Amino acid sequence: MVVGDSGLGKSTLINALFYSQLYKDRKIPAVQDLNESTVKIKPVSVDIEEKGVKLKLTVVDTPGFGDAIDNTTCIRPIINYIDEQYGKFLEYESGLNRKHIADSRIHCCFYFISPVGYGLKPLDIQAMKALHTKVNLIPIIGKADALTRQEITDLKKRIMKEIEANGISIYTVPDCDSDEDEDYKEQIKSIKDAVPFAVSSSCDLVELKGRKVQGRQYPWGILETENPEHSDFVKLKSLLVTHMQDLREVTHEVHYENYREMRLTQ
Amino acid sequence: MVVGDSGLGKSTLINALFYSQLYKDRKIPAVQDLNESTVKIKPVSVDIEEKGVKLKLTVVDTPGFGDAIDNTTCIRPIINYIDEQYGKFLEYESGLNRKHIADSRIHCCFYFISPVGYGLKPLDIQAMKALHTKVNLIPIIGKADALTRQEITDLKKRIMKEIEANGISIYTVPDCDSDEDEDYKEQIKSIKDAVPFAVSSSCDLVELKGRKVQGRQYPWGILETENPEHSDFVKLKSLLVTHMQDLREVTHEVHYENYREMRLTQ
Ligand SMILES: Nc1nc2c(ncn2[C@@H]2O[C@H](COP(=O)(O)OP(=O)(O)O)[C@@H](O)[C@H]2O)c(=O)[nH]1
Ligand SMILES: Nc1nc2c(ncn2[C@@H]2O[C@H](COP(=O)(O)OP(=O)(O)O)[C@@H](O)[C@H]2O)c(=O)[nH]1
Repeated sequence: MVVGDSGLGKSTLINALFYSQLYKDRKIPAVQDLNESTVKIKPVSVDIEEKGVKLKLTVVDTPGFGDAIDNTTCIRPIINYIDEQYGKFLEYESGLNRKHIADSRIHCCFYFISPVGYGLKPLDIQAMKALHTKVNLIPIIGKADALTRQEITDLKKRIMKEIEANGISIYTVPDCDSDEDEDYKEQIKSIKDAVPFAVSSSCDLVELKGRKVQGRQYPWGILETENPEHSDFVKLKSLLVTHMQDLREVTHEVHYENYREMRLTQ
Repeated sequence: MVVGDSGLGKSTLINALFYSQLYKDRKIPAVQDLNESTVKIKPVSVDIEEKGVKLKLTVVDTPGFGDAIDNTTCIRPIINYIDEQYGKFLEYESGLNRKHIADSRIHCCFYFISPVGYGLKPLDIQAMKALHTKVNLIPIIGKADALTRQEITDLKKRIMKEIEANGISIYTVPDCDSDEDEDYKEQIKSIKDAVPFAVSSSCDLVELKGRKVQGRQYPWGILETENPEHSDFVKLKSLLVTHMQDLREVTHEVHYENYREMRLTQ
C-alpha cells in the first residue's frame, strides 16, 4: 500500500520498482475533486516475475490523502480497508467462506513523507500512529532530490527522533545470522541504516556518457535512480527482494494476530 | 509578506533577495506546536540599501500556514493583519492619529506554491481568492529544483489555468512604453512570461570551476541560484528592483482604495 500526499512520486516509485506500468494512464485529479477530504482506496493488480518466481502484486493507492483543507477524516478509510482484508482472511481461515481467496492482506505500507517541511507533519504522525499496529510500516522521503546530502542526513535524524518520540514502530529488517557472509551483512547493515529511505525515482531513460540510464535530467546534472549516491532506491528495492517472505510472516504472525485477538475479544 | 507551507524556502529566498540574514537564528518549530492551525504573523524589519537608496524593508512571515491537519482557519489571521495595516494608514490620513507612522501596508505578497503535487491545492485557491483583492499577489513555485524543465513548463501552465479559472488576479508588470530600449523591453517580456516564478534559492556559497557562487550542491551537479537556466530568482529580483514604485502605487491606488471604500460604506 502507498500512502502520502499526491505528487510525492508514489506511482513513479512503484512503476520503477516493478518495471511495470501499473499507472500508465495516470489522470491528474482536478483540484475541485479534492475539496472535501475524499480518500479513494484503489487496488491495482499486476503479475510480476521476480527471480523466476511469478507473483501477483497488488498495489493499493490512496489518492486524496492529505490533499484537502481539512484532513481530519482521511486516515479512517485506509484503516478500514486494511481491517477488511484481515476480516476476509479470518472468514477464509475459519471456514466461513471457502471459495478460493488470494491473500489480499497488506504486507507492506510505504508511508511517504514530503521533502518540503521540517520532518513529520501532524497528519503524518497521526496516520503513522494509526497504521503501525496494523501493517508493516516503511517510511519513505519522497522526491528526496530536493535535498542536499547534508539535508537528507539531518532530515532522517529528525524523522527517526520524531518516530521514536511518538512510539511509532516501523518495520525493521531482522539482524543477520552471524554465519552469513560479510557482503550480505554489509548489505543488510546499509539497508538498516538508510531508514527512512530518501528516494528519488524515474521511469524515464536519459543519456549519460553514451549509455541510457533511468533518471531525471536537470539543467545542472543528471540524477541516476539506481546510483546509491543519488537515491536510496536500490536499497529499498533490495529490501523488498530479500525480505518479501519476512514481510508476509510478520503480517501474518503479528499484525493479523492482533486483529484476530481484537475480533475474538469483541 | 510571504505566505506558504513551512519549508518551502521562504526565508531563504528573502535572505538571498536582500543579502540580509533576516532569519539568522531560524528555530525549527516542534511538530506539537502545529497541532491546531495557529498562524503567527511575524513582521521582521531590516534596513537595506538598493541602488544607493536606503529602504526600510519589513517582511511579514506567516509560520503555521497550511501545516495543521485542519487548515480551515489559517487564512483569516493573514487577511486581518493586512486590513489592520490599511486601518492604521486610514487613521493617519484622516488625522485621527498624527504621530508619525511609517507606511506599514503590505506592498507585495509572495504566495508560495509547493513543487510537490499537481498545481494549486484547495487551500492555495482559497487563500489566493482571499488575498488577491487585498494585496499585490505574486505566485511563486518554491524549491523548483525538484522539477525538470519540462515539469516546470507544465506546472506553470497548469497553475496559470487554475488561477484564471478561479478568477484570481495576480500582480502584473505593466507593459513597456514603445519608446523604451530593446534590452529593457526584452527583460520586461521575460519577467512577464516567467510567472509563476519557479524559484530555487540559496544563501550558501559553493565552489564552481574555481569561483564561489550562491547555490546548492547536489551529488549530480551544482545548482546556481543566479543562473537564469537554473532558477527564476534573477527574474523575480529584477521585478522587485524595477517595479518597487509600481507595487507601492498599485497598493495605494487600488487595494487601499478598495479598503477605504469598504470602510466608508460600512
Ligand atoms: N523530483 C522528483 N520528481 C519525481 C520523482 N518521482 C516522480 N516525480 C515526478 O513527480 C510527478 C508526480 O509523480 P507521481 O509518481 O505521479 O506522484 P504520486 O501522485 O505520488 O503518485 C511526476 O511529474 C513525476 O515525474 C522523484 O523522485 N523526484
Ligand atoms: N531544494 C531546495 N531547498 C531549499 C531552497 N531554499 C531553501 N531550501 C532549504 O529548505 C529548508 C527550509 O528553508 P526555509 O527557507 O527555512 O523555508 P521556510 O520555512 O519556507 O522559510 C532549508 O534546509 C533550506 O536550505 C530551494 O530553493 N530549493
